[in-house]
Amino acid sequence: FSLNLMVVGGRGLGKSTLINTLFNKELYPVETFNKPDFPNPEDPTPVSVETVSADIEENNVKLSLTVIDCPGFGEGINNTDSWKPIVDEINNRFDMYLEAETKINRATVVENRVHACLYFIEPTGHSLKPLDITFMKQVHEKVNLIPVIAKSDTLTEKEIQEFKQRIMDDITNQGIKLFTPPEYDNDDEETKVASREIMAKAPFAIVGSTNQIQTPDGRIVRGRSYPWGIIEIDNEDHCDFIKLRQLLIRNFMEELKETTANVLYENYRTSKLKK
Amino acid sequence: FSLNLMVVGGRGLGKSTLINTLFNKELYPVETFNKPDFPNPEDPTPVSVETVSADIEENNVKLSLTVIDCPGFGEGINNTDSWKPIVDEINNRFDMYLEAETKINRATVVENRVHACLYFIEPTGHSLKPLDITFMKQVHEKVNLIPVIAKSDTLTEKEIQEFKQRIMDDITNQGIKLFTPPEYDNDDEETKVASREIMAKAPFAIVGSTNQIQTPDGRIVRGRSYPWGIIEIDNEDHCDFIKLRQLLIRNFMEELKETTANVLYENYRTSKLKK
Ligand SMILES: Nc1nc2c(ncn2[C@@H]2O[C@H](COP(=O)(O)OP(=O)(O)O)[C@@H](O)[C@H]2O)c(=O)[nH]1
Ligand SMILES: Nc1nc2c(ncn2[C@@H]2O[C@H](COP(=O)(O)OP(=O)(O)O)[C@@H](O)[C@H]2O)c(=O)[nH]1
Repeated sequence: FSLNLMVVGGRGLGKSTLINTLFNKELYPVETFNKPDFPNPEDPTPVSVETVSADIEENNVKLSLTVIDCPGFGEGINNTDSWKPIVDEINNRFDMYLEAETKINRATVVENRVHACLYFIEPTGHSLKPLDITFMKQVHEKVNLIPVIAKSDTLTEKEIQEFKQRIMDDITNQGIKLFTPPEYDNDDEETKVASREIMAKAPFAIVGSTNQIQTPDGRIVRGRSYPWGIIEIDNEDHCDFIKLRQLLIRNFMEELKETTANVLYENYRTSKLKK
Repeated sequence: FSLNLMVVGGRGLGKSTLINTLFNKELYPVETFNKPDFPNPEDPTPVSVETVSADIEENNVKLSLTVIDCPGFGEGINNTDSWKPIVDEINNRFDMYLEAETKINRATVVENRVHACLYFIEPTGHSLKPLDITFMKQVHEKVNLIPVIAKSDTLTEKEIQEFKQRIMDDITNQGIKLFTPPEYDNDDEETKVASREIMAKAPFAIVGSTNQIQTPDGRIVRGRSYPWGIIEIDNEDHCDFIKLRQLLIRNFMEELKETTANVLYENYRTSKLKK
């Protein structure tokens, strides 16, 4: 089993923490000291693409996980075209696959295509920003796009509901397509219900933490401890982390890869061969 | 008594809410529907300056408050020169004063100069962004600069301490000057201690809310209610709101105005007359 997961969003939105939380592994050091250098702050900010791979175990199944991170995105004063290096990365991986496919020994084609892109939305409480919209429009037809509300413990329950509604309105108005798991008639009812329950929470309001904390009633949980209370990552009344994890690892991992292979890659290949 | 307070920071950092909280008055509608229009998202974003005035009462003293808001700052994809309209506003107000001063009847000079600028830092937990640094360097010698950590209920106590340290390191390294209340030898000890206690909390980790909420132990407080607990605005163990309020309204209002008149304005006037 393998999964290639791209992670995009402004600095400090908890991306590294969320990856570590999803896979229960310190894949990313949550560094605050690798301050990017901006000698000329008003020049367009360089965006780079970095890859981290690890073998992890999920339910006794070995998973080869690759996380594609895009530091620099949205960080500068001028973020014009900051989506370009990221779109190039998605395209390059399609190209590598296309090239490998055309070779004689197809059995050795390495699966490097991006299976999903988690896009982190700043929890402003208002609506999507121009950069959010521009980025999502650049990638939604190349990758399974899964927007998440970053650091959602910033928002009250009511604010989350309203924010989710406004985000989905923006997404609809802008013609942005999100990953939607296909539903098959021969799926059993339980599968269909589980699928709809997961997607009903989109965009997922997530919180990440690998800290083990003891609650006042004596349970040990992963969470963030504030003077006014403890938010529990794995508590579905506190955030949608569990739903996101189910989507990525338990319920829809195969759907993500199939959609990538059969729809997104095919569209890319078709439009490329037409040129 | 009058106070001209400028408020600057990215959208959705709780600026409107904080102003309403500081003065316990719905000065600003906390609107989420006035979505700015970005027909060409990649063009530099227009920054405008808006003024709201109100008469409020503080400890039986009437205060004429003017809040100068700067919508559009930091919101776009390209925020190059987004500080310019704001610096122009500060300069224009100095120019108006300069012009009024040179007229014969000086008794009628209206005090429109900006007495303080609250700059809202996004609670990333990392350090200052290029736009933060660029903006602060453009204004710190023209206005009393008071940086605050916006929506600080996003951060744990430990994260706040570390973030404050990194912010102050950035500020020191970049040569940015913050408002510091002058200390006089003939101040009584109590005044000196109060003054140092307030400034020791800078940059102030603030939270805003005008919602009245009942706590589990039956108190009615201003706060934000989460499933895991209630953050109380006026609780100094929860955030530095009280300290900021003391600075602006109780302890240092006169110092802010004197520094503006005797130092910042004088420097502006001197460099202007030299040209
Ligand atoms: N409030 C809140 N803070 C978080 C969350 N996840 C991470 N953080 C904190 O936010 C800061 C930045 O996190 P990091 O994972 O480095 O963000 P990145 O720059 O996007 O990779 C750190 O202080 C984290 O502890 C979250 O879900 N909620
Ligand atoms: N977590 C948190 N949310 C806040 C705080 N202050 C305001 N908000 C929420 O953040 C959203 C945007 O607030 P607003 O005052 O309109 O921000 P502005 O765009 O900077 O003026 C609203 O949903 C507010 O309820 C705060 O101190 N902490």
